Amino acid sequence: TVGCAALDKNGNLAAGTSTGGMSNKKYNRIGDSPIIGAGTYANNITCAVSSTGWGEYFIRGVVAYDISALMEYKGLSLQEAAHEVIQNKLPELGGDGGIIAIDHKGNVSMEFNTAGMYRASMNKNGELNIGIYSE
Amino acid sequence: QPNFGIVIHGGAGTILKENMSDSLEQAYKAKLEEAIRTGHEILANGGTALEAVQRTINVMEDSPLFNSARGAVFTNKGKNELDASIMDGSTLNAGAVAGVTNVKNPINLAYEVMVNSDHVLLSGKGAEQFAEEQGLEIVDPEYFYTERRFKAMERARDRDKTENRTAFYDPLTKDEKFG
Repeated sequence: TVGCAALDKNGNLAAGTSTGGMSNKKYNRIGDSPIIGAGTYANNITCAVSSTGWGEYFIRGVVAYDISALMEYKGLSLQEAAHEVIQNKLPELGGDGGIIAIDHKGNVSMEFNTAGMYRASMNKNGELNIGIYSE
Repeated sequence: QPNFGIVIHGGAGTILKENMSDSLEQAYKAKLEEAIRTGHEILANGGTALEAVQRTINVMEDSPLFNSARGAVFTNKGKNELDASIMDGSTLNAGAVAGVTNVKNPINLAYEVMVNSDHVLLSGKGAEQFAEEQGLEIVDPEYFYTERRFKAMERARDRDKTENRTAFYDPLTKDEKFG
């Protein structure tokens, strides 16, 4: 799976996700990537999110929207919300994976509970951050 | 200067350093950098977040390194079925596609669903028909073939013959989930 979330100069957020799904899948199985609210979500008043991981659990957890909802209704920061969903809620459901997200202020989160996640971020100053493992 | 920024992922899972050669690691990092610089340049020049998201994902879709489009994993029947979605935070409009087999860049089709249809999610043959109607690039499904992903599917299919699995066995430990 690949995904991207962005904030433009007009303050607009967007998110997208694209995937081949799960290897050896049967029965036209579909994961979270094309499910709005699970694999992808964006809302200008909160954040934009793209998910990657074990899709069935991201669907059950409505993961991408859940992060936005925690920000909107409980006032959590993006990082607090992403940590709560990926490190606490998702493992309780039995799922694993991660998200990347950016909020309306330009704050970034790259949260995952697996051994690694291919990831990168870049801010308005051009500062680049690339990672793979959970170092 | 107005604030802007971009963040990407290329999948999560059992990514262990001991299983990664230095050259492959550098290849991943180089492609991640190429992708994010593509989107960053669009944003720096005043482009929209939606355009940045699409063009950035296109770079990763066109790379065989990642499980999307050209590097997609195979189904049990030896096919590639592609899914994608996109959402506009300014309008809460969204578009998505599932199970397409011949659209070169599925994220572009998700965008077309969002802006040029009354629907949110199209699937299978209907989604492919819509892609043609919107003038998106259609490719032979062979375009998505990579030997690495095909062999991974064959290994998984072989295990199917010897293991008694439930619907919710852990794909993380079975080499069948690539983010």
